[in-house]
Amino acid sequence: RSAQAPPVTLSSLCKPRQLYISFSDVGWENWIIAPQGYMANYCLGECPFPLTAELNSTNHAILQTMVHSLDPEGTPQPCCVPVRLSPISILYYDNSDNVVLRHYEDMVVDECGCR
Amino acid sequence: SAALATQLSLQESLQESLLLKSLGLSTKPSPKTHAPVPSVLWRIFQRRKTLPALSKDLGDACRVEEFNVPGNIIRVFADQGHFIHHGQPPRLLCLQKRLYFNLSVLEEGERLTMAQLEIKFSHNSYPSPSPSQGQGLELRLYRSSRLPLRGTPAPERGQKLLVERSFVQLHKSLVFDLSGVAKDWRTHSRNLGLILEIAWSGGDGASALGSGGCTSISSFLDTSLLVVTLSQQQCGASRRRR
Repeated sequence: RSAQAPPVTLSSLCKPRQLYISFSDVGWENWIIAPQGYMANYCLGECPFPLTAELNSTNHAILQTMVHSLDPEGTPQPCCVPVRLSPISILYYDNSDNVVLRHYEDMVVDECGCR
Repeated sequence: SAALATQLSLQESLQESLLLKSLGLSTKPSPKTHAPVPSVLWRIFQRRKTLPALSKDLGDACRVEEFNVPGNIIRVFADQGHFIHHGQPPRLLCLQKRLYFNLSVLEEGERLTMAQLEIKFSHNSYPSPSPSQGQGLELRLYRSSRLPLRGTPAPERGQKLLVERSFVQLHKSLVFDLSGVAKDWRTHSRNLGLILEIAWSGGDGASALGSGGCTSISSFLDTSLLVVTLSQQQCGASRRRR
């Protein structure tokens, strides 16, 4: 028997949300040459029962939502987390004033999923 | 409230240092000079920026496609060596310079996969009086085997010749592969730098110095060392995940 839950709207489902990270906001503008900031995004939203394929869920997450629907107090919903990320490259000065181009993986959230 | 502010500031700096560590940096860099960005790095940066997300995902992030070598960090080291000035210039020698690149910033977990020396001139030039007379310039690059002594700049003894090349035309940019030497500097021997010599060939000393044989190298700008490394910590982890 499932507990009464507020209706889940499409906009509240787990999905990537826009987040722009500005390096000057974190005080790194003195040594990072480029980019000055980038669209990093983040994941937010609900993972309601029943989980659909669009929510990039695992078998475990599907079962967890089932258990959650039976016992909302004892078992939480799965988490909305990044499931596909992409890299960016950053150009910066190091402590010896050399220019460095470094490739960083997992910097941009492309897809979110319920896990 | 002062104690709370101090605690918050400490927490912030701890978080920042953790974040910098995850980016592979031990401390927040504080450059003293903002040197111009080498064009090769701009080019690679711009190309990567314009790649669609899907291509980035499929491509090997731990490979530098432009040079076809493994790596995720590209550095351009500025030359810190000085010109070697002789009291009396040896015959035919147009330029003699010590080259020194401080590779000590490379971390232990980084594997050096490529080192490329670039010698830049402001424009292409032809040695005068005439290349057709069998005259030209010779470039020699030696590996220095001892520290330079203050006040006694030359001559060096026991230098190992790395490169010897003759030129009828000096191009704007000359590039030499120094991967082996740079790897050796990191593993077996101390980095004592290099000696660059450009000399006039095929004529006599008078034509080199008197009639301007050496003038073609007056456009000499500078030298830099481009080094590609692979951070085992970051690239090892991504390979295991895949």
